[in-house]
Amino acid sequence: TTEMFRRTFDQINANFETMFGKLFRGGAAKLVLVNEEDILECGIEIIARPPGKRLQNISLLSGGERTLTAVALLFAIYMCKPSPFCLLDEMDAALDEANISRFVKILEGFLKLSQFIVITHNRQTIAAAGTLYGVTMPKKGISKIVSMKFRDFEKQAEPAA
Amino acid sequence: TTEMFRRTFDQINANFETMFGKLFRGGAAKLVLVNEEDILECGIEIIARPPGKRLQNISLLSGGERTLTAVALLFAIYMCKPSPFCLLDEMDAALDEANISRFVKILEGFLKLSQFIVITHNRQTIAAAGTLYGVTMPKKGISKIVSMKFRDFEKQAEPAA
Amino acid sequence: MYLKSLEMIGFKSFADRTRLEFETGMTAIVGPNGCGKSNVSDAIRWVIGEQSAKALRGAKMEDCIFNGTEERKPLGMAEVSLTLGDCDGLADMDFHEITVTRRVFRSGEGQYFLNKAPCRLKDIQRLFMDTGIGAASYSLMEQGRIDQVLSSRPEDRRAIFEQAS
Amino acid sequence: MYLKSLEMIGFKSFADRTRLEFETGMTAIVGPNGCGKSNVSDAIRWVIGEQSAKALRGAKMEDCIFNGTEERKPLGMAEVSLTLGDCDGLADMDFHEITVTRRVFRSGEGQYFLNKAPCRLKDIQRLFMDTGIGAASYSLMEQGRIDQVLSSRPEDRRAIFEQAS
Ligand SMILES: Nc1ncnc2c1ncn2[C@@H]1O[C@H](COP(=O)(O)OP(=O)(O)OP(=O)(O)O)[C@@H](O)[C@H]1O
Ligand SMILES: Nc1ncnc2c1ncn2[C@@H]1O[C@H](COP(=O)(O)OP(=O)(O)OP(=O)(O)O)[C@@H](O)[C@H]1O
Ligand SMILES: [Mg+2]
Ligand SMILES: [Mg+2]
Repeated sequence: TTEMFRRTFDQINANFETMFGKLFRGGAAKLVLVNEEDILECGIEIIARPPGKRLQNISLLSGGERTLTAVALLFAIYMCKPSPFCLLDEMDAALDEANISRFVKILEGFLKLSQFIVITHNRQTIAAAGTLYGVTMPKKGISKIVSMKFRDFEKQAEPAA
Repeated sequence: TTEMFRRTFDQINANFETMFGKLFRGGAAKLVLVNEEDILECGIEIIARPPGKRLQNISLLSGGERTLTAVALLFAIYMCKPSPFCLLDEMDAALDEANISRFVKILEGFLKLSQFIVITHNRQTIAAAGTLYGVTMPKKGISKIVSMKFRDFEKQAEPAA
Repeated sequence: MYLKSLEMIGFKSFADRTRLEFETGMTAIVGPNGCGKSNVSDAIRWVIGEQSAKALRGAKMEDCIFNGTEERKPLGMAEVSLTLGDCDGLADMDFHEITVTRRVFRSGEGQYFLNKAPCRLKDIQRLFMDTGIGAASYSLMEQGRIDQVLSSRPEDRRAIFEQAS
Repeated sequence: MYLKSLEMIGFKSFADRTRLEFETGMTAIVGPNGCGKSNVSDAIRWVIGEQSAKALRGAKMEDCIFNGTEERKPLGMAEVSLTLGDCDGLADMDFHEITVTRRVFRSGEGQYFLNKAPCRLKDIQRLFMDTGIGAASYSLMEQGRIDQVLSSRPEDRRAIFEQAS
């Protein structure tokens, strides 16, 4: 299965480079096996360089850049082995509006392969959804689900004055 | 200094109960010294119960409830010992609009004691600021600071179509 | 295989019987802080076989049972059912549609059902195993977990790659 | 004591000399992902004496020096100056206004100044010690750190209480 892992790894790596380039509109990224002698046990390094910037440790990336890099990796894995459904809880939390727009466009590309359930507070992400469920607590502590339209969300999202 | 720690602890505890009640508009919270025999070394437990809900481990609180509880504790400490300035980086990330509104109102109460520098993507937080600085990268990888007005932010925050 | 519906009763803050129907494409779940959105995610991960109470933010499985409010008493059992369509050829199923049901009682005792027939937890886990869905799957991302993909140590990060191969 | 201004040159993504003036009240710093907002926070924490490169997201202090872009060469030094007003009575200062300056070179060598007079790092750290501001202070909250207040173990959580007493 060293063969099998190698093949999967190379495929995910190629997808990762493509996905990163799309989400960052440029730049470069790749995965590196820490020990080529022991690919079934060794660690996997992530190398990522946003467009125009020089390569540095991924720890120096910003919060939003780190999320986007992780999203590129997840999408790279989905391309390799799509699951029937994906469940993403507030993945867009650290992203600015421009990055959410790119994230959502790419996510839409996966909808023919997989069903997506996303939990979010963000308007753009919600606007892309085909189905919208609102969770509320009319009686404190007891959750209730209401099927919603985007315009209901827009009304609810206005903070109480 | 057991005396001194005890006095500070009790004061922060009282402030924490008050702050939590204000931020959650109800509910209850307190701090507990794990070992009353050894108050200079023992751990400090956080007990928190949002309004209408029953008391449970704080691990079961939602992302936004956890942030708000931590904010209540930080504000409780600021009340006890205000620093000349506070620097908060995206503290509002997990909060919904209604909670951000409460968070900002309480923060405004501290402005006579301390200067606040907040990094944020949120419109309500920004609207409360007296001074607004925008950070941009007209040349990729090189940051530049521009002094801004709220209406400039509103224009910039619109995602590219 | 695709998700058709989820039904919860007594699971965390979902004290009353609650049903969600899923369409193809993207479903967004929204609402204020603390209203129960992540609890829906916990319910899905629990019914497909999540065994770590910690991964569901609790200390023990019993923490998943509705524990009451100021006005409502706690319940004695939590039950979640997930219905999936287009299951032909999955594991050794002959069904086109499968409903997976899981219950837990205050005693800690659990019950598991596949299309209303009692089964074991590992029958449920095995059902999903080859689809890429299971506990800690790269396709089920909890709140706050996305940063761990980058902050985890290189050796720990392997897990999501191994699931995909 | 209050913040009057911050000046950075060669610090992380602030290659060119950059100055921020602070008013009383609330100052908000905004901008897209990756543009440098948290780097401003790092600069403030660094100039007041942060010694852990890890707390500034780097592996060594040299990571704080502007390391170039596709079009600009790296620099050899990073310098940050923080000017504070109303400092009478602070530590053994006789100044009304204090400018704290810190530099680091690629060699790892650091320089420290108080109102342009060379001093040691601990003179700077001591200046802020009684004000509640310093490395890991409860008044300086990095991105993502708010959840650690609750997720830290009870013994680790003490630190912020001890600073306040
Ligand atoms: N066993 C239980 N019984 C009753 N309530 C519970 C139980 N377990 C968790 N809860 C409640 O569920 C709430 C958390 O819900 P959840 O995490 O789904 O919120 P959320 O909608 O995701 O919010 P956020 O936007 O802040 O992430 C908490 O207030 C918690 O007290
Ligand atoms: N020494 C350095 N030289 C040049 N650029 C650097 C250096 N250190 C960090 N950077 C760059 O600074 C950027 C991160 O900036 P920062 O963390 O301030 O972003 P941010 O505005 O807070 O974004 P976010 O909204 O995503 O949190 C990274 O792209 C990183 O490459
Ligand atoms: Mg949640
Ligand atoms: Mg940041």
